[in-house]
Amino acid sequence: YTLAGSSWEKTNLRWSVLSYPRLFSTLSPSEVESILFHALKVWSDNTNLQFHSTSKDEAKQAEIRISFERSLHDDGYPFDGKGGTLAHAFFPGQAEINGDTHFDDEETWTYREPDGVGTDLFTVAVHEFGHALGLSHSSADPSIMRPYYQGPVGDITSYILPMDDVQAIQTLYGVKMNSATIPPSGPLTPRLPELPKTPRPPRGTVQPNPGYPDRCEGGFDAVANIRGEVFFFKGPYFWRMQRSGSLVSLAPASIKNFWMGLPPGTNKIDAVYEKKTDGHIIFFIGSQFWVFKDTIAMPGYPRPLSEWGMRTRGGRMVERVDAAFVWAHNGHTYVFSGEEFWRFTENQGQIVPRPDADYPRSASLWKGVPSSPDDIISWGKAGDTYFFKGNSYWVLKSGGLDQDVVSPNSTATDWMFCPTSTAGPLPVTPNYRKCNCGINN
Amino acid sequence: APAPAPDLYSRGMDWLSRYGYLPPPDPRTGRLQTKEGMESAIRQMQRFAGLKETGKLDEATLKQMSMPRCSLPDIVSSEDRLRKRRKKR
Repeated sequence: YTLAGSSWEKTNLRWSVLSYPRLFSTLSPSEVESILFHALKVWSDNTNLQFHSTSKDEAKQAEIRISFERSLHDDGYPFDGKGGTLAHAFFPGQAEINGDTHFDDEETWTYREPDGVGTDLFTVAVHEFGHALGLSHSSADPSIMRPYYQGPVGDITSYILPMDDVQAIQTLYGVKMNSATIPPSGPLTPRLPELPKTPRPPRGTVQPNPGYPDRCEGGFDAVANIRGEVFFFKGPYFWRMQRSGSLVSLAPASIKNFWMGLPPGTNKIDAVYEKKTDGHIIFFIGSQFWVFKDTIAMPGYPRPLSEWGMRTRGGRMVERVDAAFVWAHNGHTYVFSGEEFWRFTENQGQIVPRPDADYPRSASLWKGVPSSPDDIISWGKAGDTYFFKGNSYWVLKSGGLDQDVVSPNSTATDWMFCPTSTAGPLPVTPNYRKCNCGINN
Repeated sequence: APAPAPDLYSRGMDWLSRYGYLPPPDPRTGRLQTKEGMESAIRQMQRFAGLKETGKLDEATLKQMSMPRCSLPDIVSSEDRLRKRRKKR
């Protein structure tokens, strides 16, 4: 078991129900109260804790206030509709919110229904009250403090806490005695790491020159999906879109301050991608390439691009890369240069792969998108490819090369959070050779 | 086998951050999650959930991540505690 690091200083605790399920549950308010009472009793049966229900008028004074909420509800932990997160509670403490216990009102709260009909309120309530009393999640099996919901635990009158949870609660509030409550003694176990007495001062960051490029103009040199985040490179700067979909900053960061090991004066990156097998990150600049382990270039680089063995259909060695990405649809690596592309099959332990047979092929095989893109990433639903050019991007869905409609979208608006008015007009879809003629249109 | 689709991968990383296995993105330091750090986080999650420790977002792991659960993190780092303490102050 794990303790949260705080507990109530008294053992007589008040609880109050502020609201009841409104949306999908068929439980009546009195049934809900009965279930919650028994869920608290599970904890007080084993310790010196005593719980007292308070009236609505006194609810403000209650340590444990219970409510059924949905979506955003002003505590920083929004619920997410049916499934997903079910409930949460705040650990003991002095603030008003401590001890509050919230259940997602968009769940179908039930009691003793078969698994799959709904979510058993008693089971979840016992777990959440564990938090409200000072227990963290446990990896022990069995333990009611395991974070995952695994179906109803049984009857409210006969349920017994697993030993892991009994030990945890007794560490905080002592073993149940017949006499009045006795405060727990001795240090909490396991001991929590000591926190620094004073917060460390923030380290200074060298700000990029305010003369940096305008993100709303587009024209990115390279775009890459690295560790599930999207990096947009332009000149000596880059922007970074986190997995949450927000930019780390509207202002760009300096490439040399983050990606260590590129030559001084680097002011254009042709393409970047993350390798599938070992997570190394490849930077292509002109006729050279670098291999990065995380944010630091590995020793021995740059090396000549010719090591990739890419020859044009005319037999000429490729001297520059326009785009590179791993297509999630099939796991192959694709490299574009000029109006041709090569496919690679990565093998474990191989730093530079060799092009697959029958390549290069014409980039025009990717219908409806620019044949010489600024860069390409695989993103979104399995196998979707995003082609970037100028201030636009095109999406080929689900591993396709040849779909009916491919429309350009605004990179500025959709990725760079620019107002639509500054994003400029969208181009006409290039290389769009398909024609759909139906009897009705 | 193809790599997990980026959105699955992203969601996996989000899940690991949300429940305390990965440090949350820190715009101030702008640090990048290391490959080793991500594998270690996945292993820790798998160990906590009683799954086979592969360090990969395999089918069993993704299935576990989709199970209904409590919103609270499984791992509360000292960094989070410090942040909460600062916020409270």
